[in-house]
Amino acid sequence: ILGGKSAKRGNFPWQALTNIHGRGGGALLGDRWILTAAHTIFPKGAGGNNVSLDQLAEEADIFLGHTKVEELHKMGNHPIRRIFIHPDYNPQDEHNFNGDIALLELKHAVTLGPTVLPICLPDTTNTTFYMDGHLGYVSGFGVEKNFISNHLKYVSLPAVAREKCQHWLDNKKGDMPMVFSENMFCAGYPTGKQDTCQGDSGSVFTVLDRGSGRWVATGIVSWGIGCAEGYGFYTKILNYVDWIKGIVRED
Amino acid sequence: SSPVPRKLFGEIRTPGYPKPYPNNNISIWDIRVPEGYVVKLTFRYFDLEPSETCFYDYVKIKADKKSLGRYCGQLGSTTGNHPGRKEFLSKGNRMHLAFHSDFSNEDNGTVIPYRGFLAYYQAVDLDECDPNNAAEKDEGPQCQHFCHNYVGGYFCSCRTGYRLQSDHHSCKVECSSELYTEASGYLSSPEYPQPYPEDLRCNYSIRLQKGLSVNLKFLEPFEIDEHQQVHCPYDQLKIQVRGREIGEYCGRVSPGSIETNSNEVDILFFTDESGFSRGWKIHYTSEKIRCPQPVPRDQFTIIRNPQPVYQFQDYFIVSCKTGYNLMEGNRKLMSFTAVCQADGTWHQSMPRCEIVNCGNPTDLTNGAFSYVNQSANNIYQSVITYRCNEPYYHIVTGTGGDRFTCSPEGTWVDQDGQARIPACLPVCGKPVNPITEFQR
Repeated sequence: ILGGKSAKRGNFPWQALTNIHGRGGGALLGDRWILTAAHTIFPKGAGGNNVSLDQLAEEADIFLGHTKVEELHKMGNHPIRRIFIHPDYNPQDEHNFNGDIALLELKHAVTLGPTVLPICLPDTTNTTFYMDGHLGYVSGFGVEKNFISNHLKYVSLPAVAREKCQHWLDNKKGDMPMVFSENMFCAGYPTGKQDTCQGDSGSVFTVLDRGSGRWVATGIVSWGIGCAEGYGFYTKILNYVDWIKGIVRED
Repeated sequence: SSPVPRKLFGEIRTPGYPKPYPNNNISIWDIRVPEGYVVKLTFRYFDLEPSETCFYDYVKIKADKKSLGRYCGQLGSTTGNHPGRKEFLSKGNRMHLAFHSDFSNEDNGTVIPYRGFLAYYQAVDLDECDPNNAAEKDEGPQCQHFCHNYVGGYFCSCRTGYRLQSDHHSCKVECSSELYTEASGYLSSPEYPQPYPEDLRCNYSIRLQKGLSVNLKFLEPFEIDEHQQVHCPYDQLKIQVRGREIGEYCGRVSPGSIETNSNEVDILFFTDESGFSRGWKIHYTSEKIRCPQPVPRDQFTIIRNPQPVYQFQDYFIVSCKTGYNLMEGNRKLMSFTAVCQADGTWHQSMPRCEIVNCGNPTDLTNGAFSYVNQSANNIYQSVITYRCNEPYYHIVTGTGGDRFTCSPEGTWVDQDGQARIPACLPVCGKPVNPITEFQR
């Protein structure tokens, strides 16, 4: 997290620290699911994507319940039973992060408390969260000032209108033809110093629904061009609510 | 003198008959027929010298040590004693004839040839039962009770309840092993209501099938010799039930009615050598033996369709009020039936009803339960409420709510009767310590 603040315990109780192919983040859903980005499990262009999901589940580390990495490690990891990758995600296509969403099922349900609480999913009829300027908060253990953070950070970023995102991207297209699909949104500032960065992937972009008083996950940290050099791009959770519920409820 | 062989019939004739009998003749005949018969003698032909008082010639007939007469003469003669068609009957089985002729049969110098007699005798059955035929006048009846004559003899028998003794004549009361097996009947002391005999050792046994109870009812009059100070020293009436004596009676006050509760009853009657009491009579009846009225052990026990009386082969069914279980010891019963046995006891003893216990309620993951009722126990109608560990979880219940009651079936159920407990589901998006921005 660049240009953010240190989170206090209980500020983002859904925040998960993952270590699958390096540092990543995730968010607790219910009491035994972790929502994260698919590319934290199958990185783009990685040659080792021949490993099975079962083996990945066996080797992945998930931590919950603290804002300090060291304390998180001390509290012990939460083993994974299964991994669900969205079928639209293509790890071979380095320029297209469409479908960058995954679910991790924990072997054991976690006991909720002040420092471990789930995030809500958005109501599929409500699209206001993605309107231009709607503020949200992103937390993560990712890079800050060139150093990977040992403390949970957060930053407040506005959602950006699709046209602005596309326009900004088009200007950058010459170098890297990245795909901005309808299953994504962007947030942040075109020239601002506040952004998410490497190591934040999989963490969720959350907004406060003032009507219900609940925090809702609207996006997943997915990709960007550099860090704090423009907008960041996030998986649009609203488009995957049915997929998520289908998996979670079936279990 | 010639004994006549013991035949059933025969003839007696004067010497030389039908030729005139000789003078100076004495002929004797002893007629004897078999025992059980008497002799009947008739003269077929009689022609003896007539004389006053049969002084000259005569035949003398004797039987049973008595003279049956002295006879002589001719039919139609003015003197003498012609027997005519007379039948001479002995009382015993013997008859003695003696014929005597004097030295001549002349009448005014003329010899008259008297031809003598021809007599027939036959054995006639003696009716020994006819008291008129008693050999001795002071003899009593041939039989004490009943006399049965037959040709050539007789035999005695006795009234019911008496036994012919070894003398074949006297009867003695037989009451030592009287058996009654009918459902009801009468029994009494011998000769009742006439005074009972002495020296009795009577035993009347009533034996009915199992499950029946004998009831005794004494009728009037009731008289058994007694003593004012000593209990029944002379004659005693004892009643035994299954070998156990339940009473000894005498005097003039009837014992009334006795319910024995047994199918085996013995009535013993002993008398001494004297007394003139009229005895007793009993009308016995029987009914199915009764069992004690079933009594619940507690206030939660229900006896279905209770009857005023329970008898052999009757049964009753027991259940418990709602919320209670039938228990026998530590064992729970699905049902209970008791049957009245032949001995008047129930084949099973009454169970008890114990309140249903639902046991500890199921623990709620990420939640807890608490008792609504003060007693905080798990018995029937206890109520608990489930709740979740708020604010991290919220409770999700069925339509029956979060209150569970201990049901009569022994399970905790909600208000819809469902046993499924609620669930505690995570509350999302409600951090206890959300971020707060200050500087603007």
